[in-house]
Amino acid sequence: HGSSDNRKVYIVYMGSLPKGKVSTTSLHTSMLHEVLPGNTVGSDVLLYSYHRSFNGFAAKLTKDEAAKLRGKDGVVSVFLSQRKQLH
Amino acid sequence: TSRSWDFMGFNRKVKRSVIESDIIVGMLDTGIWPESQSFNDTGFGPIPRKWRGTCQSSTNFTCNNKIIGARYYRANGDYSPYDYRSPRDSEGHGTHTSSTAAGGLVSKASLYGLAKGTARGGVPSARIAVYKICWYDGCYDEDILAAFDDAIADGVDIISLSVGSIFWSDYFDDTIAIGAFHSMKNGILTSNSAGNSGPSPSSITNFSPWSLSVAASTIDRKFVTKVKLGNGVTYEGTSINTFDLKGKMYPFIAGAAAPNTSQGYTSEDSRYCGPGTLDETLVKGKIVFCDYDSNADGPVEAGAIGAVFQSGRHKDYAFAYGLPLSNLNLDDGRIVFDYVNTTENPTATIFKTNVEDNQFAPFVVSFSSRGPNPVTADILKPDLTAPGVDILAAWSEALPLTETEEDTRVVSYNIISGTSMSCPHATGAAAYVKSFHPTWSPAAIKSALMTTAFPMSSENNIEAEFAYGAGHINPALAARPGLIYDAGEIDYVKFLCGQGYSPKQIKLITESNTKCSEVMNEAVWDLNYPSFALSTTPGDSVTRVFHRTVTNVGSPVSTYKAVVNAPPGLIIQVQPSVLSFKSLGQKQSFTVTIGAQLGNSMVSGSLIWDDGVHQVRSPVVAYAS
Repeated sequence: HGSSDNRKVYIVYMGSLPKGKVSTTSLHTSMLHEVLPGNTVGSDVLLYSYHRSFNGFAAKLTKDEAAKLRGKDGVVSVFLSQRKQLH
Repeated sequence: TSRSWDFMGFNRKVKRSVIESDIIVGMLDTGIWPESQSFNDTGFGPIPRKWRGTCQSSTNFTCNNKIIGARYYRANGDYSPYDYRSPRDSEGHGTHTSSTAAGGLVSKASLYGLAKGTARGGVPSARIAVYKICWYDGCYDEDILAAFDDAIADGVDIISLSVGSIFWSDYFDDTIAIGAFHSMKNGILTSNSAGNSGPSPSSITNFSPWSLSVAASTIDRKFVTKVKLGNGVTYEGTSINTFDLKGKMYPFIAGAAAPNTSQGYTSEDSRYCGPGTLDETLVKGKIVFCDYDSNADGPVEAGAIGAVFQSGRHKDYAFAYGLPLSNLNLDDGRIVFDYVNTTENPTATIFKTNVEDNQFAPFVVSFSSRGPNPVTADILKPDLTAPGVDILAAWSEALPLTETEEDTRVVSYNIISGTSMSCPHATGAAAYVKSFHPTWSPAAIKSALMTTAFPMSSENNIEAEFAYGAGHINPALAARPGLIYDAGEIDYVKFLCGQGYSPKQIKLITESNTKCSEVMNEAVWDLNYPSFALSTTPGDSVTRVFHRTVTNVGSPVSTYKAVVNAPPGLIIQVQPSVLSFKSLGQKQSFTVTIGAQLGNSMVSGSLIWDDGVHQVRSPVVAYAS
């Protein structure tokens, strides 16, 4: 569940929505810019920006990129997307 | 569903709230079949004003005044040819769960005459918002979290999610626990299926304390499929067999006697009747005996007229197959196997399934995931149980009844089993409670469901509370619980402190500036939970003090006395043992001291607050972890 360049889908969970008029999508894009080589953050990398009820995003990352995000301020957890099953 | 609500005393004439039609149930699942009679919007008024969601309409999908919103989520991965790129359900599961929670009344619903009755959901007048997160290859975390993000903001009242992992994760490494936490923060209860990995201990994977974890149990009917042999003897197996062989006897052959040798298979392979292992020329037109259960693709592919499986599984739930089939237990299977092997020209027939009374109901089905809680040992999970075995509910007409290639039968109602089926029963019950108490918190609704649950016995479930939690839901009573154990975000903040989350993490998750003190290490016993769990190491004695607060929602002036049930080995002391209330909404606190001396086992007791009208029951469990 990822892509051919060793990128896999990670969830970057950042807790509650920030207070005030903050564009969370811009925040997520800029965080990705900081860890991705080059400046390419398209919809093929940033799959979802969660901004209506809580803060976080889902992106295709390498293991190293995920580790870098894990250490950033404002990040609660970073984990690989799992495939869940119907019960 | 056609029976389960009546089974738990929640009949059609139960009192309904006038605002039930304002309740919006958010279903995160495989989508919905909007044309199903269960979702007919005749008589429904306009969409509630609080609704902020949308309907992703397309050429093949439109909403109505019953299904007021629908979206689909698929950010990564391909679609299969069978997937609708819309909220339409190409699987059946989401249609089934939606109609169980909130489907309207549909008379004479059945699966080819089986389980015939009036199908209905828990809150027939409620609205449904659909969030399609599951596809042919499963349900991915990024889509689940996106659906939560929308559902909370859209204004749903309850979220129902019958999905989970195989392995457990910590609370904030799990999208369902994360989504449920933010739902709770916004006053929305998330109802989760416990999982289908039972009966192994700690097999539950949806166990966050801010969500409701629902086990699956039986109702008072079972599906019996008889097999008659040429010697006149009849055996009873399980399955959902809608085919009618009209009593005609057919040649009977053991799979082991029909290996597909041209493909290199031996009788050691063909005895299990796997796909390709059976010799079509030997099996075609016959009933085949198989040494293990499967989805029956092998016998169907080989042209068998029917199949008899012997297996230790399927004792307490039934499946539909693509041909006449019955699952025998191992004792009967051995006798039938002898008959096939030792009789010249053996014959058999398989009858259409009969629905019979299940006098042992309810008990938690074998596959339902069990506690204890794998992350927080002293929070009891699952919370309660609800019907999840052989449940008839609406189905998608996009697919044949079984996965067997030759099966072309399309049905509008189907019978399936799972904690997926029990979860929407609890969702419906929670929505029913919410319709009477729209301001109650998720914890209050959960408390109402748990403390009014029918107590269950360990006689049929040796895992006791780790199988059924507080017991079996009793929706009619849940709207009148007397007292509630309420909890809000700040209570979970203290709990998270005690679980080792740092103040920095907690500030991000909850926006709370709470500083975790050492006292909060004991917060797990003080979370205002409607059940009590205490773990220790084998052979040790343990004593803990639990602090609790109850809120009066029953009679304005009332006096409750503590009634304790403690078997040998368990000490339960309540202080004070009498609580007096002078008004509604008044809170009273008390402590429960629980002591236990355990070998390598668990002991169960209970605490009931009784005012002569309401019996507010909490299970108490101590166990060697």
